[in-house]
Amino acid sequence: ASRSSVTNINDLSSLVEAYKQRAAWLVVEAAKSFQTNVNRGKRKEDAWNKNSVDLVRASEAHCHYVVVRLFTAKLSEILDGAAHRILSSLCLLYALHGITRNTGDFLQTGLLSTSQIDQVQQRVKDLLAVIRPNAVALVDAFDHSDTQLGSVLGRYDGNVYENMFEWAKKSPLNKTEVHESFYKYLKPLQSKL
Amino acid sequence: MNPDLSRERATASFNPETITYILDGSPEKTKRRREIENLVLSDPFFQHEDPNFLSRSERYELAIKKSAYMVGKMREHGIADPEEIYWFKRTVLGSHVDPTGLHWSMFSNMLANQGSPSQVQKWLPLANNMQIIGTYAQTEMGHGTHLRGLETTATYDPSTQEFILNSPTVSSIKWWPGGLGKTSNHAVVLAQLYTQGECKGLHAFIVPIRKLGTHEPVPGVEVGDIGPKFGFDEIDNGFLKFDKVRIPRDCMLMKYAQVQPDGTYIKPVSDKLTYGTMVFIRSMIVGDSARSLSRASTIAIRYSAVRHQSEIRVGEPEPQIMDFQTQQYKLFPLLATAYAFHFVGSYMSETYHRITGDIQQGNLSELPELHALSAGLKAFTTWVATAGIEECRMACGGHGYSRCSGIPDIYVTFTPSCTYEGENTVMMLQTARFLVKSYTAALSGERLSGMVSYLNDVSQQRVQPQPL
Repeated sequence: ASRSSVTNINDLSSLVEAYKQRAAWLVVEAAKSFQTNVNRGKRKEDAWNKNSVDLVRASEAHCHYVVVRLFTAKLSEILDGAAHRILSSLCLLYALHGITRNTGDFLQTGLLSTSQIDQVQQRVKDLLAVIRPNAVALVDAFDHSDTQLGSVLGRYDGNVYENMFEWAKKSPLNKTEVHESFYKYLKPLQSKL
Repeated sequence: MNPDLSRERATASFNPETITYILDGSPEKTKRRREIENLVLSDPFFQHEDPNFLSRSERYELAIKKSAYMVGKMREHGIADPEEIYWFKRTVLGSHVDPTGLHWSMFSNMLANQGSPSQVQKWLPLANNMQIIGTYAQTEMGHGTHLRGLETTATYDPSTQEFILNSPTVSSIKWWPGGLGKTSNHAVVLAQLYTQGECKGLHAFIVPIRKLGTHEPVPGVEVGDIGPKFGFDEIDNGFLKFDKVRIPRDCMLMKYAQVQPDGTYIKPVSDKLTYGTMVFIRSMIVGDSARSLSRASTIAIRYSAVRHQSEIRVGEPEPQIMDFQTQQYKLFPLLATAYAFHFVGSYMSETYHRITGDIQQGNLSELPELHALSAGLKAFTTWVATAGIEECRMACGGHGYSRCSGIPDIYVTFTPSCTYEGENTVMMLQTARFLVKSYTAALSGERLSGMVSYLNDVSQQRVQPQPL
């Protein structure tokens, strides 16, 4: 077997390769396990059911690979240097964070060593600091209007607290100073107790 | 403008407009999208009262009122391109849903893609003018994603050249389709076809459920609203029960499979063609995952820049909560995910249209991969986005729980996508079936293409788990 080209946790093409190999491994393991059950005389449907947890895991790994691959491929179309840099950081964060959430798969398949998992976890934290100064601009770029967001907390102008107060005043419970339920239920109770 | 947000924007290392162009596809598209959105934003009619303070019935009525006005406005402005319609509608709707949404998506799509040329000619103009208002009735009370388990029957009677629609059991009652309860007068109904004494599997029929004019249910049809749900307050998701309802033969959508007047059945080229509309919707849901997660991330990240809390260094002013690494760790991977899903959504949309074009030309070779990919990515992205939206809500502390944060509405409107158009685990198993089949094919020497081409290398032992 030829050696993998995966050598650098900061290199997106290496990470795409790692995700690919993880997917391949999980598909092959699930398929083999299914086939073994069939070879042992199990009905296909029962063998399928018996391996369905692993089959779902394989599908998830395949989809994860597709997402990492498409995000990485998109970067090659971006010509603006500043945009390319920040989106590359985001893409790297996506790929590395995915590894930290699925370390078992990457360790089990021998794609990463435990010391490399440590490096990945550290790199994720480094990337948080890289993205921090650009986080607001990155969400602004989605270009959701306030109407589309429908959120007091997420208003473009950030005037959150005064608008929260205004919003609360619109509650139907505030139509009268005293709610009629007070006279109907609480006041009679108070007079009885 | 809040000073924290002003400072954040002033110190960014890139121009957000550049990335907006990338997300939209080009500066021209951004310009056109904004033109369309401004038609909504500048229209006083759409400055409605906050639906959070309305009852469900009032919300439904307001939604119908807006739907009717929205369709009129789009016609008035000549907005007919599907993407432009989508921009217009999403600006009107915000986090809410449209009770006629299925009429314009699945119902019309089904007529256009599953009807024979004469059926398209007959039904589509009626649908376009809303003379008929339709929905897509597939799911039943007792059966959902597993299509072969659906129980509704359509039995062909050659003596009258009619199909008899029937709900043989309580569990066969159609359950959940949007707009079915009160809005629609027609439905595309998925039913097991029986002809010449044999079951030919699931087929689609266009069925009148309410009389044109009076809007009363047609005899033999029992139809209504299924009651309050987790969200979707604007939509009359409905039930539909048939008591031996007769419909003419040409109400079966016959682009692919056909029943001839004497009851002879003609098979479709591929069974999967019947479910093309679901593939279309699943492909679109991938883009919706990106959109919902990007909206939740926008809210949580802006709020994290505005909100000051606690302290990092003793004695100093309360920092922005976005300066806490834990807050960054909650939100920035989700921000990255929203971007990732956006690009995947664009890819799925392009791929769907490309492969659908091939199918129209008779080339079905890529249909299995499209099915598998749309099912898997639908499940993958909706699971991640749903969990991510909830994470964003909690990242907003107590205020995230208030409806004014907007996040509860995003969540309840988006999370049904984990179960509709195919329950996610079942979707993942469909993808797995394709992956295992592809792997087996590769082992036997077949050359795979597309996203599963890596399995070629596995079969030739070129991919082995290796240390980095």
